[in-house]
Amino acid sequence: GVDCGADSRMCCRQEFFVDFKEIGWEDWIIQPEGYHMNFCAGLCPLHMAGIPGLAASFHTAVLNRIKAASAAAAVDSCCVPTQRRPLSLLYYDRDSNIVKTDIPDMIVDSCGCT
Amino acid sequence: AAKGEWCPACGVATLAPGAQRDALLALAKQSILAKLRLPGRPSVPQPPARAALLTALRRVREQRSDGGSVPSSPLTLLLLPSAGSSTSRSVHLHFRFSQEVAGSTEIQQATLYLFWAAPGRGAQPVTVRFLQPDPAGPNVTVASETRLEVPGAGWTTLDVGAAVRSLFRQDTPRLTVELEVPEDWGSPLPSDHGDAHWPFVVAQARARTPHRLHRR
Repeated sequence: GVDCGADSRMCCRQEFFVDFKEIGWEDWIIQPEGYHMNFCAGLCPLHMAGIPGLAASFHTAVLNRIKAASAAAAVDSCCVPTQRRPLSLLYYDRDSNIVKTDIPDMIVDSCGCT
Repeated sequence: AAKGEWCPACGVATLAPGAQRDALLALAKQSILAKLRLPGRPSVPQPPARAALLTALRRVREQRSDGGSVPSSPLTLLLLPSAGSSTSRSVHLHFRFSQEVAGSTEIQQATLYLFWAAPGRGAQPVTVRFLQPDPAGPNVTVASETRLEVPGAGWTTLDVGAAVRSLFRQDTPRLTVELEVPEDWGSPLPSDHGDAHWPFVVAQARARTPHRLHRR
């Protein structure tokens, strides 16, 4: 996957950190201090479809040629997460009990084109 | 999309940076609360004392690291009680749960941790009673009673899974535990509520999955 830079236009992972203190949640969430709500953004023209995902091979080269040749008639693919991991939270419930839980698939580690 | 353009996927005009950040922060709040099945952020009336919390967290980590009989579960509850009425040799511990927690979780295992500072001369009997409100009146009834033989000063554990599971089936999920110790021990509880030897319960649980009908 690719991390977005200042002038990225192609599909990439945009980092976005939510500081719990900034949103006033630091009193009930003990750990962690924030949430990496990264997201995927950017263009996925046809010749990028399926990247990453296909191994760099002769088939990839041929497939790309076919896509490029029919670019005029084709529809773009989407920029989506390709790797995610859980968000582990330690927080107080309203009875001041402490709950430790892992919420699956909450943090995007990398993006790619469908 | 770059500034001034449209999003190629949804056609929405590009937001101003401040508006985009506000929208993302709102989305983060919404997604975390939804995943935790909370209607809103909890207000925390009285967070437990730090020393007691750290002791309980250390136990959870030890439980997880030595694996053993503890089933791996996605949800761990740490329950620190408040002290209720007491005599020279007994005390009531009150554990409270919210209806949301009781209604949305299935308890797999629960362990009560008790610390005894009494000077031990050989094993001494301690009685642990689980009390529940008497539906017929203001009194309480003894749901179950266990006698522990405490060999000396230190931590002991007691399996309270059955008591907590039955509690979660009640309308008002409150659990009262009575500790009764020999006469010459003094109070069964540390004098300071924030003491690192405050009793607690560690419960391993999983989210209760709603009953789903599968159409074949």
